[in-house]
Amino acid sequence: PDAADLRALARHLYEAYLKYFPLTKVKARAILSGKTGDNVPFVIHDMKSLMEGEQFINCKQIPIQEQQRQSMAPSDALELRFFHSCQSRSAEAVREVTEFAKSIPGFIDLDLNDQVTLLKYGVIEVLIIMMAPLMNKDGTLISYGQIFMTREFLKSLRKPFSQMMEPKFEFSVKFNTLELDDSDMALFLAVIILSGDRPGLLNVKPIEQLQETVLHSLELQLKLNHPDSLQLFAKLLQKMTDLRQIVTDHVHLIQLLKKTEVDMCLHPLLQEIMKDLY
Amino acid sequence: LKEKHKILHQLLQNSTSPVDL
Repeated sequence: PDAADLRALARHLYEAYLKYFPLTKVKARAILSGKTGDNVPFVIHDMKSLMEGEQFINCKQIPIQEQQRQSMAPSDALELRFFHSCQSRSAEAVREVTEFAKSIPGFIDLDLNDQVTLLKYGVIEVLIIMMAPLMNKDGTLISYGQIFMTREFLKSLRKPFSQMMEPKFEFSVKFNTLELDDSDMALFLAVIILSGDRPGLLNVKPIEQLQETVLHSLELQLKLNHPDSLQLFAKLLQKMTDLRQIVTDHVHLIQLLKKTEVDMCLHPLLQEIMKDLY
Repeated sequence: LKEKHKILHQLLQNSTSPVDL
């Protein structure tokens, strides 16, 4: 494809990204840097503020059986409830990523089984990359930017909840130094989704061809958008390796939670994705 | 694979994604 085609592809994916992802990096950074006027996020930094902040977390709750809830310590129930809210938001985010994937030219023409495989293996990687713009070294925006939850608070939760977010913070702080903007992110997410080495793919060639075109578009985009940032394309591709390790560790933690938490009930969509994943 | 991933499959098939998550 010539440069004009690659630019058109970049524009198309950026438009799809804006259409399907409600909290962009531009918006998130404005909130994090206090440039949104009176519209400041509610800060959750301890159990009391978590309780107060629950009303902001506008997600469908997965009910915990009343009896079990009564037999639990109040803070344990609160942690589980919060974890369930996170799951609901993650399931919604999977839907957004699916819509974005479908907007990648050629994606819906792939074998339907391969579309499922690409999403199954790609979606958690995409969600972790999309967390980065919401994070800084001190905490993360959640609930569409209405809440800022501190990193210290997340670290203070009981194990293994306390271990869930710290690797994402470490990754995100480093990833954010690359200073990608939303239009770069759109292309990078498409590259991740179109990974031809996912286990069980039936027809790898068309996936690799699609990915190659998006990779060319990303390379050109980075040259134009970040002319002074040397080796940015190579650095970004390197992140894909780190990302796989983070997803593997994340899935193992969720599997551990499933074993250790009697009240743990995994969202059916997330269950589907994580079953036999790694 | 489609059988084991019914919700993902539904999300892929429905253009407006009215799947009840």
